[in-house]
Amino acid sequence: MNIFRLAGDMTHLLSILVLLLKINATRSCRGVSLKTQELYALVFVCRYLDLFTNFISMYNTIMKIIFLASTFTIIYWMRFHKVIRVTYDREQDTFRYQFLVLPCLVLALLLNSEFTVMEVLWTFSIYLEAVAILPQLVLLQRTNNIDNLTGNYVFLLGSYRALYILNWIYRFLTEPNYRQYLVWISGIVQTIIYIDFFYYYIKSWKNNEKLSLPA
Amino acid sequence: IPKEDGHDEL
Repeated sequence: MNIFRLAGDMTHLLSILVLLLKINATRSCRGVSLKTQELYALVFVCRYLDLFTNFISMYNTIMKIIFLASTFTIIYWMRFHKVIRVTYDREQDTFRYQFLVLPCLVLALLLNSEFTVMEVLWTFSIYLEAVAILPQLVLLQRTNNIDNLTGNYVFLLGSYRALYILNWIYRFLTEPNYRQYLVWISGIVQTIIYIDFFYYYIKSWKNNEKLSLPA
Repeated sequence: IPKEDGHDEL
């Protein structure tokens, strides 16, 4: 574990905490994409099947459980909480799951390092994570008045990905035989998806204006 | 990917 990896994981954790806090404190999930949260739930379920088969470290196990539990909590609130669910922008959050899930599944079946159920599902989760933020970005673009915390949530998620790239560079330079091309390419794609958002986020922060994404 | 160690990133 290097400092970039730890910082990346902590940023990821913080992003989820910001989202939980926003929804819980304001009793509103306005501007939050349920589709993105459900895609993340699918990502975590497929990736963390090894919770049952392979122990890596206490740290890994606890983080995996936190990511799963927090994502399912957010989904539960958005779908079933009697106050919160009313604030969900159902009509705006129209991205179709199948446009992301099916191509990622096909790609995982074709491009993986081992053709086993566990490994294909793990690879699927890597591909799906790369694009799971898209419904959230589309929803933000349609939201006129983006909540500060929602903006911060997406910014922290993007930062987590950027820190993981630094982690991979560090590991590549320090660990012999450390290579994972599929993960690197997906991670780079995932980070590129955020660049446009970063540009407007930093611009609004510099000018002390409210964040808004041009359509 | 060194599979025998499992995937150690989150």
